[in-house]
Amino acid sequence: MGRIVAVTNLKGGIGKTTTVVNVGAGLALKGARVLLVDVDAQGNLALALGVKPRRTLYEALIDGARAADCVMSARPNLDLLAADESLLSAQPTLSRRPDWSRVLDQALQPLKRHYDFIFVDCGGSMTVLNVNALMAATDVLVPTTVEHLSIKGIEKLFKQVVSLKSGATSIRVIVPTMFDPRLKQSTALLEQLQATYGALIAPPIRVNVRLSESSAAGQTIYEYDRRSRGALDYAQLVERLSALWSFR
Amino acid sequence: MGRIVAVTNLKGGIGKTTTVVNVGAGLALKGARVLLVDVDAQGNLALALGVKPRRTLYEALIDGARAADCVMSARPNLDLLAADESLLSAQPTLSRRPDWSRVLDQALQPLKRHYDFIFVDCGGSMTVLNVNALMAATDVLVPTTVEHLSIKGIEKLFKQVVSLKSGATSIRVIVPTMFDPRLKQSTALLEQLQATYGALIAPPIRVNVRLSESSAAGQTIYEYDRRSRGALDYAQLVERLSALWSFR
Ligand SMILES: Nc1ncnc2c1ncn2[C@@H]1O[C@H](COP(=O)(O)OP(=O)(O)OP(=O)(O)O)[C@@H](O)[C@H]1O
Ligand SMILES: Nc1ncnc2c1ncn2[C@@H]1O[C@H](COP(=O)(O)OP(=O)(O)OP(=O)(O)O)[C@@H](O)[C@H]1O
Ligand SMILES: [Mg+2]
Ligand SMILES: [Mg+2]
Repeated sequence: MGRIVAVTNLKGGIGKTTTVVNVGAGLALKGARVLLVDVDAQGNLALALGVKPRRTLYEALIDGARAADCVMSARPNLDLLAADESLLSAQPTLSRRPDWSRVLDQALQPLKRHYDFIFVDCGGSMTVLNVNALMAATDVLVPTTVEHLSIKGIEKLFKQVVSLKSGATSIRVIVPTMFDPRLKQSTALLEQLQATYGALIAPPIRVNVRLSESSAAGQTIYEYDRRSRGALDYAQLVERLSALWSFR
Repeated sequence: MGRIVAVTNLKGGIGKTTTVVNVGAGLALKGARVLLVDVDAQGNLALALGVKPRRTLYEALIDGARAADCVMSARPNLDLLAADESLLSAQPTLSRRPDWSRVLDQALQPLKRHYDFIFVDCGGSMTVLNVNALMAATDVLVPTTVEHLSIKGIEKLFKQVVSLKSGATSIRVIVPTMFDPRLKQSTALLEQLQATYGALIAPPIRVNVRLSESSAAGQTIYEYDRRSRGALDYAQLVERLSALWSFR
């Protein structure tokens, strides 16, 4: 019940939002009750799901609204607590509070019993809200492209998680994304990742333009093109995570 | 003299670091005195240039060291004020200062007269330091991939710049990156960008795996593969920017 999964990597543009949407939607299709929370002021979760939220996380964190009142239904079994650019001005305000790194955790606690999974979509850099997401998380899922700079980003994230949560055991899975088996650099780097992190490495999500098209269309990959490589790869990841988190 | 150019876009992974390295290095090869400043705690500028900095921006902003003492020479005419993960812990500390959005500007002022250009590499999200970069900037350069979510990110960035700098005139150029003319979605979106932003849109940087390889190798694209598409496209961008900023 109420597992809070932070989906994060210091590196930008490596598939965090795409993973939150398609893992969350995949679990919801299996009957799990899922909440997606966006802590990135770009507010890409709402765009990628094709919905227009009336209320956002800003109201729950800054204006004192109940988080439950800011949640909207995005799909059956799939709720969304969205973000927008108002969150940009929240960061300096939040960091002046003595409990600045626990604000999100406090807002999400009352929601935990209504959901099987709460996924938090983090932005690129380590903002005040990304620290909040890590503090609230019971589990951390790390997407990464199979490239030099992204892999370096993982090492730094581990250090960060260790210093925030006195240990890195909450990092449960590393998901290689946008994997292109035709590039010899990619195949070599994937083997390096598997050698370094062993069983933490999930099977890669292959590069697939249908994933980019689906987010532009505001649909999950299952709605946009059920038979695409992207849909097959994310469905396989959902199965692996269901087993990891003992869901059905 | 001393133009401060923030290279930023709320969207992650769209070529900010690659643009800072190859525009900075291109201008340095033309004889400009260039400083690159990294405000992203990933510290990817140093990695992409293949150098190991002894001191970082953290010391100049938090420990009170003179910024000039934290600068290292990366190439002829090309200096670097690097970042590392210590910058992660700086954000909450900085935001408690009353002048929190001007800290970088104050640190860079004494350096302005030694350089023709100072490029600031921003991280993905709108962190305290990204706000600092925008406040210090005389000019803003916005890289963007030719994709739906990145283009949406530009609209939000404009709003942000307008609210921080009472107007968006400092946004001088938008650089389409990773452009793949074979994808029909890309060509259509590029035309949409040109229709919306007109002369602000520079000719696109085409997708070119040599750019990814060069950053993994710690080299500029001119050092790694002078005849590649990436080198030609960035050299052309450097020419356009030299004309825009009346340099030689
Ligand atoms: N496996 C894939 N194959 C092809 N394109 C993909 C894949 N996964 C994601 N994309 C596309 O790559 C771009 C970046 O993905 P996404 O926005 O999910 O990354 P992000 O890590 O959330 O970025 P940010 O750092 O800005 O939050 C998007 O246009 C997305 O549609
Ligand atoms: N034109 C291009 N063609 C192919 N690959 C590219 C191109 N430009 C950049 N890349 C690669 O894409 C990845 C992302 O680029 P880069 O790190 O410069 O983006 P960024 O916007 O700085 O990311 P972040 O948000 O993490 O700071 C890198 O591996 C880089 O080498
Ligand atoms: Mg995202
Ligand atoms: Mg970067």
